[in-house]
Amino acid sequence: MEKTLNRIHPVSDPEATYFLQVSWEKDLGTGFVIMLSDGQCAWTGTVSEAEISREAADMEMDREKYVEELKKALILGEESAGKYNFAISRGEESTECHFSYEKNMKDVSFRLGSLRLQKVSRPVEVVKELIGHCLDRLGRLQAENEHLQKENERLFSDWNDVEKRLEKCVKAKEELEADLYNRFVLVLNEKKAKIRNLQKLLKEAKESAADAPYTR
Amino acid sequence: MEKTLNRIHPVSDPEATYFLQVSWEKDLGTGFVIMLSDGQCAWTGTVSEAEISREAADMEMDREKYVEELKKALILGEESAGKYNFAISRGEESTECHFSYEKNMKDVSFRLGSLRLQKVSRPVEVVKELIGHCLDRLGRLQAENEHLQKENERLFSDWNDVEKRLEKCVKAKEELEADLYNRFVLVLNEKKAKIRNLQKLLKEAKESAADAPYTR
Amino acid sequence: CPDTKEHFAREYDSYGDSYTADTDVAQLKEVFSRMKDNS
Repeated sequence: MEKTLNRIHPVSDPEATYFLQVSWEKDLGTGFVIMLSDGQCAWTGTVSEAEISREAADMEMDREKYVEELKKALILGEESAGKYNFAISRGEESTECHFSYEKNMKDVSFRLGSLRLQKVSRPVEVVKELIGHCLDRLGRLQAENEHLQKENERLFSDWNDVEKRLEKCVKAKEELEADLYNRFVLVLNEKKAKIRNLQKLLKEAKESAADAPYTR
Repeated sequence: MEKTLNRIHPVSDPEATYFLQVSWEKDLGTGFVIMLSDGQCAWTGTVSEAEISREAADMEMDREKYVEELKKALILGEESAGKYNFAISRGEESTECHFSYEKNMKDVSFRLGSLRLQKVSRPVEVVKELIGHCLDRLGRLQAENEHLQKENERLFSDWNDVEKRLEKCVKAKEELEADLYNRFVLVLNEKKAKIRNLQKLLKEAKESAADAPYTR
Repeated sequence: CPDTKEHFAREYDSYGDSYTADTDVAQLKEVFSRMKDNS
């Protein structure tokens, strides 16, 4: 069971605050339950899957698109963005309450839906449930945030370690290169010294052979 | 102004749910305001800095330690952990309410504090404020959660990148070493071939010089 | 020309490193880099 709670302000009395709780199973398009409360009284009503289809058909709107609009209006709390309006009119005996929601366009508003809500006999239970639900959600979010915070610290620490290892690897590569070249130079120069010596000996041997007849 | 809201269940009626809001400036030890509500009625009272000192002195407890106990009992919601109890007794005319809180030890409980709370004339405003405060906190936590989630993804991506760079560096170092040795061997072997050649020529030159008298 | 070719063949190995003149790190790096070009 999914549930959301938002604050709304009816167009007829923008100073007044109502709390709108919407509950549904899996997908809002299969129907939903509305619980409306002013903190003292509470009213409830249901919108069925068939009613949703009927509303969409009446508006000549694609059903999926209509459900998206319902989500934005009733669940995502976009009232504050000025995109949706709510109207609440309580009957004389206040056993019923008419609740409607509309979408604001540039110069026009069009009704998204409306329903009659029945007064709840024990509103205090509704209020407790609203606050309780909030506290439960707060608790879960708090725990999730703490978990994410720890994860982030761990990831940062891991990243830091790997960065250090990378720096070491880069340095080790540079040192290896320098070290190998130094060794190669030493070994090669040893061989070159040997070659110079052999060339000198060869030259001497050749000169000695050339001089031999004259010496004898 | 700091504020917390917790659910509590009085020992006299564990099935009943009350909401305990505690507000304070900067530090709980400088005094705090209690708002208690059962969802229908609300009571409020204040505990001053002097009263906190007095309670701590009465209990012969270090003031700082006493304030820590108050935090655990009233703010951190450790009632569910079974460590703290609350007692609420409402007067006959219900204009007042006696609220007390105690700490549970192994075989004994000791009273941490108590106060008389005065009934609030417009409890609906309190209820609205409690729910509103919850919704505001939920909004902030949700935003923080999304931020932490994004941070988490970024940190993971960074860590992943640097891990790949480290792998490349390790591989590059190994390839560099192999490559340098291969080139060195080729150049060194050229020198060795030269040395062998010169040694052969020198030997021939020496043999030739030794044979010369006999040939002439 | 053949004489120049012979001269360089006497003085330098097939990778361009002198048989007799001592080398240093910079010169050896250059020899190795040419080897990469010749592969």
